[in-house]
Amino acid sequence: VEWAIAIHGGAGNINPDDYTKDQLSAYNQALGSALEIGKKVLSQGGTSLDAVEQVIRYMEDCPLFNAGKGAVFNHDGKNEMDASIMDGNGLRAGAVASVGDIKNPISAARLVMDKSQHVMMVGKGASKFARSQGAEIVDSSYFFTQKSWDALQKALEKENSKDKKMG
Amino acid sequence: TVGCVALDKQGNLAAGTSTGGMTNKKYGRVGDSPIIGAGTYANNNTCAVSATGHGEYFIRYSVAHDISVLIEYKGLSLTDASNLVVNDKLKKAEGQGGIIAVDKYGNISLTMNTSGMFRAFANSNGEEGVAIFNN
Repeated sequence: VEWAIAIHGGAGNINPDDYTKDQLSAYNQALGSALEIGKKVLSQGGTSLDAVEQVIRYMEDCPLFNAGKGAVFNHDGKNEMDASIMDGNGLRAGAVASVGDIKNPISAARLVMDKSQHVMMVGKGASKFARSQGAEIVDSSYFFTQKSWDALQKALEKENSKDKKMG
Repeated sequence: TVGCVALDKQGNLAAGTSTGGMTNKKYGRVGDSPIIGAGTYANNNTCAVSATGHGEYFIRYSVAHDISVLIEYKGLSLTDASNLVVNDKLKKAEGQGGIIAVDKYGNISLTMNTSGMFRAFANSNGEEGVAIFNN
């Protein structure tokens, strides 16, 4: 095998009945498109790091997945994203955590790995560093999806109703 | 959560993971995705791993690194190492989720202890696939 690639878009206790045919088709299509991006990089002799970054950027831009646009909301109604990348050649690594304004956190993680002496940066500091290195910064509204917002409202409702019973 | 692992023509392995975390999380909770060794790990001597699932368990069990060291120190295959960690250790601890991994020979593992994981794979031999549910 000259090259190989695998991708995931999250795991959980999900069943076919949870999705419509159209939804399943959309997921299949998005996974297939992400795979094609990686295949193209690797088959043309590109690096595994570039394949990983480009595939994940695509998935972060796709609202179907819980990363980038489509990220879920925290308790305060904000998107708080994490990402990391690791190079098997030399065990280099980079990561960002709790960022809310970097369009593609995976690229920020790579910047931490490639352009700093550190492995992980968090929150405002991570955003400041990413911005200084040319990463694309966006308004937090960019990450909004109705699906993620509804999921938060449902979780809050559940939480509040539990509190009421306890009261 | 999304993730990708790859082996390139130069024999270099890489892994990456990105996530929005958990709905309704509080207090700056951070899961396994950015934790090197828990949700993401790559070593040219063994494999590259990206994880997804209940992050706290993946941190406590150093899941991604554990798969790598089982190959490096115990000589396990990628499949056996992945199964041992995800379907034995993690499952016993009630840690739910899965991993994708590729080893230095281009073998691929897509292993989960949940009923589904959005996943896909391909290699230079023309083998490829896309799947969602465990079966």
